[in-house]
Amino acid sequence: EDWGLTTEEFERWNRLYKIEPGDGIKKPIMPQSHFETLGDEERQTESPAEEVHELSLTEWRLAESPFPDFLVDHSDRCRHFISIMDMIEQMRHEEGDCSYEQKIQPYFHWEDVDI
Amino acid sequence: VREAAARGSRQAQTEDLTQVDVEHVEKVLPQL
Amino acid sequence: DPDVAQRLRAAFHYTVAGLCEEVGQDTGIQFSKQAVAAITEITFKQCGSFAKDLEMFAKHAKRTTINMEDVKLLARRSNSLLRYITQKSEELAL
Repeated sequence: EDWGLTTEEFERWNRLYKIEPGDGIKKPIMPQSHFETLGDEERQTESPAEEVHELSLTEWRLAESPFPDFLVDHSDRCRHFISIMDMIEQMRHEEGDCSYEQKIQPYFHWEDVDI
Repeated sequence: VREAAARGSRQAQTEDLTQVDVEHVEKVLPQL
Repeated sequence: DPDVAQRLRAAFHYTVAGLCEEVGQDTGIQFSKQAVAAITEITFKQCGSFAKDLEMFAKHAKRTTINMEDVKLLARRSNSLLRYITQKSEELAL
């Protein structure tokens, strides 16, 4: 009936799940992202005394194919990311000529581009 | 496009390189 | 029409290459062809995603025309981007 935890629920959370300083558990945080091209006022600074574990977005990337899902399938954004990673993997060993460019070149028309 | 190019440039510069390669785009892709 | 899509992609690719060159001139850094191709594909697909979102926003507001408010909604997740888009919107309105 109420969004807040009951006393019993709070006690359980406090006992089992709450991370306290000195527990030896680092708080997981996402890496900060900021715009290069816009003045960005969104930088947040963690207190230097706080133990944090910055999660890596790149360390575990094996993204050529989607991992198994359960009840919720992968989003368009996820599939987009996977397809780009796949493309990068295929281009990684190219030197000089670019296969993407060669494939797209026949479709280029000057009249399509606003000079 | 400009943001992707700028972040790729930044990544290449961090590695003391004068060319943005596809690996640099890959590294900035998740946050982008 | 897949050919139209590929023509669009080719024009997009050309424009992206030009923009990368501009950024490169400012930073003294070059872009490999593969890097340009990757940025092209990232942003081309993202535009497709934007288009779907914009259509949904307009439909939700029971409009058949996408307007500036829909574009601002796209930028809602970043304060700096939203501020930039809003500023551009005001400039255009003037």
